[in-house]
Amino acid sequence: KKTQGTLESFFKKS
Amino acid sequence: MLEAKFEEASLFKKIIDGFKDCVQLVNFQCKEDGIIAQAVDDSRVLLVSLEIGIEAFQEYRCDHPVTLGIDLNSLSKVLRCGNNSDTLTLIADDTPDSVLLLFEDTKKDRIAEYSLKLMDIDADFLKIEELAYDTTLLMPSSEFTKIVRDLSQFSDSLNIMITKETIKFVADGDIGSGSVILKPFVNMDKPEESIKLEMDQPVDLTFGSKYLQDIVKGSALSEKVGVRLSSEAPALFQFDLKSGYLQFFLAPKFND
Repeated sequence: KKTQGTLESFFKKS
Repeated sequence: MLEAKFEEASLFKKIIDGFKDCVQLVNFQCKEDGIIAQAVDDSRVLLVSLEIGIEAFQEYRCDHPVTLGIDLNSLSKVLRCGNNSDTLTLIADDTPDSVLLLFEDTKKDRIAEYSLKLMDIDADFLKIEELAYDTTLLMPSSEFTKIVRDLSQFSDSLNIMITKETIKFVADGDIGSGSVILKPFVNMDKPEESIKLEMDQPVDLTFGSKYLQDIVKGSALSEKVGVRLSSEAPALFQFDLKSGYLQFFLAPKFND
């Protein structure tokens, strides 16, 4: 079973 | 003052149609060197990043940086009012509360003018670092679109596996399964049909079909799509403009 990842872990807020 | 004139309204329509189904409220940042925009979908899985360089315009002038907060549903309504072959000029003053869209049919001396109210959109601007990818694939966007649409019928997940010589797309679902295997090749007569693969590391990644189906709507912009994959970063799908690009960053699915 796979879970959808999100972008937050990859990009920083500027 | 912003005055950005597209030689054909169809270009701006294709750009907006390319991402209006995955994000709704978008800040368009207009600067001296062109227009950029960025937006993340509600589920925080897909990021759209747009850059329209000056060369993509017939005429471009922006003396003062200005942000246009636009509801893409409303913008689409206005864009439907213009004909594809009309020129389209976006006009805004330095502190605008609306943007003017001017469609001109030079053959008929027909001028249509629409004003669209702007919105104050509170959105984070994410800083996209130069990411390192394991694999870069360049292929015809029509082929990529067909694979995504065909395989999405089988499952809400689409698996992309790339090894040195093989690109494999797989979907496995309740009604059955499907796979498409491609090999890199060069078509000398029709270079746009070539498939180019640069691989440092094999990849095996799974993505949500619904996001891929949104991404392929950018295919109208370019004959080619660039796909960059890494197990450490969101996948990047890129459609190049004459000057600039439409990029989609998509977070993969992972094993529990």
